[in-house]
Amino acid sequence: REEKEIPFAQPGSRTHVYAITSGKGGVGKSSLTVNLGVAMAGQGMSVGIVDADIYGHSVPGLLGITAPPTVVEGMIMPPEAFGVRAISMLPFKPGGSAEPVAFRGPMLHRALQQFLTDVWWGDLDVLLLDLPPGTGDIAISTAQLLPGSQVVVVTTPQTAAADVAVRAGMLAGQTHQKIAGVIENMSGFPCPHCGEPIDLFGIGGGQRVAEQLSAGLSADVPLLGRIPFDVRLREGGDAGQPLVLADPSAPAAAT
Amino acid sequence: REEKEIPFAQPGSRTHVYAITSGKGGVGKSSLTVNLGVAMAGQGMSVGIVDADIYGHSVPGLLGITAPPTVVEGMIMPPEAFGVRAISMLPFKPGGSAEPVAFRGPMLHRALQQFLTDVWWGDLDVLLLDLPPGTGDIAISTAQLLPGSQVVVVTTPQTAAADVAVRAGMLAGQTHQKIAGVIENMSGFPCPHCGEPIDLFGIGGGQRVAEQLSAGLSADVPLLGRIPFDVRLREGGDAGQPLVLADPSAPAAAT
Ligand SMILES: Nc1ncnc2c1ncn2[C@@H]1O[C@H](COP(=O)(O)OP(=O)(O)O)[C@@H](O)[C@H]1O
Ligand SMILES: Nc1ncnc2c1ncn2[C@@H]1O[C@H](COP(=O)(O)OP(=O)(O)O)[C@@H](O)[C@H]1O
Ligand SMILES: [Zn+2]
Repeated sequence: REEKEIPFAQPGSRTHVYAITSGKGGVGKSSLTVNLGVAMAGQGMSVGIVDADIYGHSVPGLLGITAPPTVVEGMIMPPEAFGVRAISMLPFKPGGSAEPVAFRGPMLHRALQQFLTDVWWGDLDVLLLDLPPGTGDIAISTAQLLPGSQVVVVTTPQTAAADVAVRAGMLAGQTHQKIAGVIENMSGFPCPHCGEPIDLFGIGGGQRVAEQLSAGLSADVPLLGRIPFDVRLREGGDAGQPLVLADPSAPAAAT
Repeated sequence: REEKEIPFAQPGSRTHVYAITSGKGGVGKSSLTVNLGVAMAGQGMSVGIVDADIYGHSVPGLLGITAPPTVVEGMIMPPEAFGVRAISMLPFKPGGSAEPVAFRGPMLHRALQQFLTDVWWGDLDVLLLDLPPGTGDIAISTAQLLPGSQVVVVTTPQTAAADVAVRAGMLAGQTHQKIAGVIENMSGFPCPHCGEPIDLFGIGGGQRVAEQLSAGLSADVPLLGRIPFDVRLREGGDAGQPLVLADPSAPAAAT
């Protein structure tokens, strides 16, 4: 069948597209993608999220979305919560024994393409894609389908997390994508008793990734922000009630 | 084909079998299973681990195991690391786009059965099964194939985690399994500056689960131990170098 165009890949598109990546799971990439989207929507932007993290696919849960998308006249209508429209490649958390589902490269590419052509997103200011951790088919398909998309790399302060985050970010060199920047998550926070910084997950990972990607890609890759460890972020995520904490620099800088 | 016997389900078996469960992902159940196994092996016990957590399957990585099992005369030889023999239903982390794989109930049951009949475990003092979070086919199959297995419930101190952990533990009432006890993970730790307790993940979840399961099952379900949040546990896990911290009460109590 004739191939539909992807609105966000057209020259005139004013939608800023960001592909959120990480080196490994558990650094808070999905939570951050959702909270960033909700923060931007809170600032009046029209925001969409594609959950392409087929291993984690936690975006609907993080937004409290339980209903599947509806289809109207051949277009998929994305569910909306907290001002953000979100579509997931696996709309529900694995519940029965029939999950997880077998995915193969070309199928992933077509599924991603469909989410970009057959979903009624409306006029978006920002489209965020929650990618799987690491470097894989989905990251490459994203670059092919959305060449103007910018990469955001998420890491924790730990050196080990930073090193794999650098590898994930270096893919942008091969896909000719710009890296919008690095976000360090689960950074230190002040002790509630004595006020001294508690660095649970080491120090300096974010800066390390920004420096190594800047060097490796001969580009200026900034550290966009540092989000402290805060159990309220986890509780909000568990309850499907995204929490926007004070990291205004990240959305502002990212746009 | 004629059905082989499961050595651990035989009346004379002296292998203590524990099924490690949780209410939701991310509470440290797999890390704990591995560290518990390594601790017991360190005390001179012969220990085996079945990684039945098809959603997480992190056991091989946590033990630094990269080689697949070998097959000798129709028996699967489990890889060994840190004194523990471990077999995984998905031996490698999803790398290519062909993962994750479709699993269905009866197939899961047969796969689990095969790991109990066709693996050359040797004479085990302890067999640990890392179950998927929640209540599902694998938990039920475990109870059917290993009726003598005892359940260990892992939670964090948070009430939300505790509540879903109670639900997972209550399954033991229907499967007629004994609950060996509850382990609270990511408990408070002293501030490195002022020594006051930092409770990142709330307080009291472990005790709450033990009390509610004791009431719900009319049984004495003890809180076996509390493992503090310690970033060295996470770093050890990431490096495939399991760390045994001071929680001697848990293995001792569990056996
Ligand atoms: N800044 C933070 N402080 C505390 N917990 C966090 C923070 N960011 C994320 N989390 C928690 O860490 C866990 C992993 O986050 P998740 O977004 O699923 O990671 P990833 O997508 O990288 O696998 C979740 O329980 C989440 O709520
Ligand atoms: N006591 C602890 N202190 C600090 N980090 C922990 C602790 N227990 C587990 N972790 C970390 O928490 C994350 C989730 O653990 P994991 O064992 O994968 O959880 P689950 O099997 O419940 O999904 C891992 O990064 C692990 O290293
Ligand atoms: Zn302090």
